[in-house]
Amino acid sequence: EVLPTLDMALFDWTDYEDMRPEDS
Amino acid sequence: PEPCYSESGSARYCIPEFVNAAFGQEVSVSSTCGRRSCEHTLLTDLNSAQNLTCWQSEMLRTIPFNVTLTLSLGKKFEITYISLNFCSEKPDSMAIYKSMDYGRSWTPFQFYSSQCRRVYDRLNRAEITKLNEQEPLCMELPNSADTSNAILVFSTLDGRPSRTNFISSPVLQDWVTVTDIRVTFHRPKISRDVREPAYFYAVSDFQVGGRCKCNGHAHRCLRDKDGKMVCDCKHNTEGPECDRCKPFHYDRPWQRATPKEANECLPCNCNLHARRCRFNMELYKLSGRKSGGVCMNCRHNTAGRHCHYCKEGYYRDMSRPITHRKACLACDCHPVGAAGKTCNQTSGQCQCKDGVTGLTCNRCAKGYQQSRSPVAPCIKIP
Repeated sequence: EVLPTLDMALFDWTDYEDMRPEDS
Repeated sequence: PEPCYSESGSARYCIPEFVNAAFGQEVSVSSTCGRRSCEHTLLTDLNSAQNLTCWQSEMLRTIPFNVTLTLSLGKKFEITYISLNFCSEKPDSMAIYKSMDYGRSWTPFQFYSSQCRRVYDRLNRAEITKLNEQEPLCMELPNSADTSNAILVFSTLDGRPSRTNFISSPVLQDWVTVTDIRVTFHRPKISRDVREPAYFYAVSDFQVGGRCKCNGHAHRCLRDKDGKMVCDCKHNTEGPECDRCKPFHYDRPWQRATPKEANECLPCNCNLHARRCRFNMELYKLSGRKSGGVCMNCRHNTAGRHCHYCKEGYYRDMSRPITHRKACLACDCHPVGAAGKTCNQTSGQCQCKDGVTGLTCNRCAKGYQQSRSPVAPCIKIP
């Protein structure tokens, strides 16, 4: 079984803007 | 055949041939009877018994009777003898000095006098022991009734205890090393029967027997592009006397070669990832005196004293040899799934957050699902 890769678009960066990678 | 290497290519002790180092060299003199600018080549030209050519000082009528001959070899030599062939009667007192720094400083090599104590403040034929092997001796000049055979030979190692073990005697190796030789005639044989005495010194041949000093790492000396004499260094050595290791050949300290051991300089092992290295004595001792080279500025994302592992943030691609330019690959840890940017340097496994899996931590583990929180990207399925 191939597990799906993490979808960056699903993450909510509201409280973690300082942690957000540049390309997400 | 290459004298510094065996047929199988391994390094071996080699030395330049034994020569008369003075032959053809200029001698500067403090006194001469004839032309002032003849460079006194008659002293160091071919010495033929059928055609003796002599340098002669001017006539010396009053004290001091000092006359000096200075010979520059232009390079360090290890010399075995110095010989002077007199055209006149031998002097009463004379000294031989040597320089190891191209004439900047001088040390006495040997004294000759009928009165060692009075003229040179030295004991006549003092004893040379292992403790004073670099001590110049003073002795009477050997008498010779026949002036046509008035040769004086100073053997540099004669009477010195370590001469039979020269190869392993740094003291004697130093003792016989010269760049320049100075002979000073201090006193002629004074004749009391002559009413108006006048003296002169005359020499037909000045020889210096020895070998160009290359510390066992060259079989010949050559002139460099500036005309300076230098050793044709082998065994990964360089310098005028092959007296240091070539760059990047610092895996063990420089040593003089011996007939038993060539002691060639060895390259550092940097797995093709560095161009420079340095020697570390502590590491050399710790390795049992085998390897002390430390690579500098490892490239291609490698690290370590031999550039033999991957630097932080990179991991080893085991399908390639460590010498490959791409032997180290970036960890590529997922910016959210991984707890940091570094990975296991051999497997490439990033450190994953809870519930995250995969080499780069880019997937949720079985029984987990993606959340919206970048802090806990995978949560357990309820």
